[in-house]
Amino acid sequence: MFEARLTQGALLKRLLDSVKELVTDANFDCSETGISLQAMDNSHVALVSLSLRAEGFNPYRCDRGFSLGVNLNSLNKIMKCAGNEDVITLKADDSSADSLCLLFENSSNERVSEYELKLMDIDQEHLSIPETDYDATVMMPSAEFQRICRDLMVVSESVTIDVSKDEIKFTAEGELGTGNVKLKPTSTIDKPEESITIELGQTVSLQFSLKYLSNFTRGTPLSDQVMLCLSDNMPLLVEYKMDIGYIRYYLAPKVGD
Amino acid sequence: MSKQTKLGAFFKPK
Repeated sequence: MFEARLTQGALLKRLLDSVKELVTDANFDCSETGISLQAMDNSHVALVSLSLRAEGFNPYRCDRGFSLGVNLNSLNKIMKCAGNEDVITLKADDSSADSLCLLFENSSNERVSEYELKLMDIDQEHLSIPETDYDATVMMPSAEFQRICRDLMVVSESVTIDVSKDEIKFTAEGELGTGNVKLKPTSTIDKPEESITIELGQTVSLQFSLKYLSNFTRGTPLSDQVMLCLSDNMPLLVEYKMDIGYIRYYLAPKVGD
Repeated sequence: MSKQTKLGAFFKPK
């Protein structure tokens, strides 16, 4: 038997909203430690890795590890039927899971709705993501990163990210001209969510597709801060951390010029 | 013109 009850149902709605554009079908791997998902987009340029710890659900029950093959589009449609304040419970019979039951209860428990999502067999290979000691790790307000991606997209579909000890610089060059945004580390003690920090092993400069980065910023509502990890000739890691776990996006770099 | 790489060049299947 699998059962996972999340009092903050809105979190699940936002999580699904943050992956729906990138991935169409995915396996939710359920185990006693929690729920995880790893999936690449169709072009194998970007990968999303989601992890929700069992402790974040109450109750959480998963008698044996199994996978729920989900069409994220369909799941999103059903999630739209949940209120932002609803408690959401996921249930499945882990021996012959051919459907996922979703229960939405409003706070006063007067309104309970139940949906069954048909599951699919998804044969998806998992990639092993090497532990990387990144050249640069940048923490910044997630809204700031979202704005930079949106603003620089008016100039070009690519952005070069340069990180040095005391600056992260985003540069875009296109037909209409160029644009760049430079951020310096700040440490606002009273408002940690607005701080910008740079941990630097060595300077790094990489180019990425802004289309994908903008897509990743759908994770902005999940966390006040976003972490960017860069290493020369390695995919970028963009992470939004939550109490219950994290959502990580990896993006392969653009090379040559 | 810069070229987009693929994740398969960096992450190997398990």
